[in-house]
Order: sequence, then structure tokens, then C-alpha cells
Amino acid sequence: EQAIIAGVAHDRSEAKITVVGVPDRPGVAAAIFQTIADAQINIDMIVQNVSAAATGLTDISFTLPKAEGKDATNALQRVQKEIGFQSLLFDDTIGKVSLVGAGMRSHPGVSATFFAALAEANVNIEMITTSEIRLSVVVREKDLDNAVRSIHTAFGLDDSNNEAVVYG
Amino acid sequence: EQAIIAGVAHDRSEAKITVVGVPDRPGVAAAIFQTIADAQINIDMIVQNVSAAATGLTDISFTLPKAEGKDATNALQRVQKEIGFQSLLFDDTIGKVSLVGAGMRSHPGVSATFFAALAEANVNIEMITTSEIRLSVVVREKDLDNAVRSIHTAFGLDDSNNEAVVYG
Ligand SMILES: C[C@@H](O)[C@H](N)C(=O)O
Ligand SMILES: C[C@@H](O)[C@H](N)C(=O)O
Repeated sequence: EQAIIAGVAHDRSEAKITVVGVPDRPGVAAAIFQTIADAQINIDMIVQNVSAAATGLTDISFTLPKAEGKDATNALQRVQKEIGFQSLLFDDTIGKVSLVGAGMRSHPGVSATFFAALAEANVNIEMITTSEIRLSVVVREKDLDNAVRSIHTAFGLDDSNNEAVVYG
Repeated sequence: EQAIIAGVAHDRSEAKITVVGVPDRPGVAAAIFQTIADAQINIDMIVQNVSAAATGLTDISFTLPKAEGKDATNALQRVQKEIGFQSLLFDDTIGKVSLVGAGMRSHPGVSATFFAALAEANVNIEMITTSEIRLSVVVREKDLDNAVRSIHTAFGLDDSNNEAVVYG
């Protein structure tokens, strides 16, 4: 089975919020995102990795339009005590870059090549979230253009042609 | 704009590996996933959240077929010193459940409802990764069927009809 690489998407319109030190027990994610929904804030990526065994705490990060950052942090601060998280981080100088394609699950070389392209451009990868059709990373906003160029080069993609690249 | 909820996918065939205490600097993700690619291991989800400011370390988790777990941990152990991560966690009793749809980004109520369904079933959410068309969580394998049932109920989905539910 071949992987298809359709192209590279990038976005500099988003900010990131990290809810730090979230108790890892049922109901907490629900409370956080109900608060966000009640404030009518649109969410793009949500990322949560496993909690630390020692603390029973984890972090939940999500991205959203920059203009909605203040509303989101205000809404979350109001429920901090009730939910029990330690702190909030707000970051509005991120860029998001994604490799868009299909069948990428059975081609581990695709993610290796994607991450190598970022390394080649000396771009630090701050967050990763992937699916079979989309590999997305968060980087510094200032690194976004270099990241996009490097990924285009690594996969032989060219802005001017709209054909997908077959990999594998 | 309305969100479309197409259905719920679930998967109990995967295991999870967490590379713990990964230095947060360019090139590290590339090295980890080149190791995995060289071992010809298929990867599904990759999740990385932001590093701790105090330590400069983060974790990278990924899921893969259970049968490939040993090969993956062996391959990573061989490069532990070179890459510099602290430890590896291997977990083969996970379940993955996903809400599949479209336009979910502009409907924060969708993720709130999804997470609330899991909370309602007393299912702990161990990892989260989302896109506009798919919200995926990792839970205990033993909780998978309860999670799926609860999500069906929360969204008014019915296994017997194949129509998508419109939300919003
Ligand atoms: C951390 C958060 O996801 C929690 N485990 C929950 O289920 O809500
Ligand atoms: C942690 C890892 O993603 C690292 N920041 C890298 O860029 O490779």
C-alpha cells in the first residue's frame, strides 16, 4: 500500500493554551471543555499525553484563534479552583504546520522524513498530533516559513504543481 | 456552519509506547521515528505535549500494533543513550475510541459532549488527539465498550442506521 502526500498546510492565526497540572481522573476534560464551549470558543487541536505516575497529573493543551485567547483564559481561570488544575500557559506566537495525505499509518518513513525536515531547518517541535491523514506540529511562529520550505523539499513537493506525491 | 457526526470508531488492536523524558531540542523526534521506521514498524497516533519549562523535557507517545511492541521497545532501547531519553513505558492494555465527523472545529460543544460521555461512563481519558474530522482518545481496554456505548447515546447515534447526525 502506498502513502499519498497531498501537501503541506500552515497556519499562523492560532494561539495555544496549556492547562497545567490537571488531575488525571474522569470528568476533568469534560469540565474544561464545557467551560470553553460555554464561552463559545472555537477549538482546533487538543493534545493530552499520559499523566506522570508519580503525580497523577497531566497537561491538556489546545489551540484556538488568537483573538479568543483572553476569553478562554478568563473562562478557565474562573473554574480553576473547581477543576483543580495548577496553572494556565497562554502562548500566542505559535505556528502550526501539517503534512496532509493518506495512508501514512503504514509508512513510518513518512513521519521520520517530516520530523527530519524540521530538524534540518533547526526548527524545534513543540507539540505533535497525528492521524492517518494528517501529521501536525506546533512550532515557533518565526520558524513557520522555514519549516514549510524544508518539508516541501524533503517530500519533493512543489507549490506550483497540485499533484500529490506518492510515497513508498 | 453545522458539524456532522458520522460515527464512532474503536480499536483494541493497539499498544502504546511512551518515550519519557525526551530532550526538547531539534532533531530528537526525527531520531526516534527514524529508529522506528528502520525497524519497519507501523505507527498510528503520535502525541507530544509541550515540555516542562523547568526541565526542558517532554514525553512522546505513540500507538502501534500490539504484536510490534517488543520490536519497537528493543529498537528504542538500543538508541536510548544516543537520543538521551530517560525511560520507556510500554502499555498493551489500551483501547482507542474516536468520534469521526466534519466541521467539529467550530463546534466546541462536540468535544465537550464527547468528553462528558466518557465521564458519564466513568472512563478515564489517558490521551487526547484531535483534528477537525476526528476526536481520538486512549482509554483502558476494559473501558472501551462502555465508552463506545456512552458516546453513541450522547450523540443520538445508533449502530443500526448509517446516517450521520447533524450537530448545531
Ligand atoms: C486529564 C483528563 O483527560 C482526565 N483523565 C479525564 O478523563 O477527564
Ligand atoms: C521533543 C522533540 O519533538 C523535539 N522538540 C524535536 O524537535 O525533535
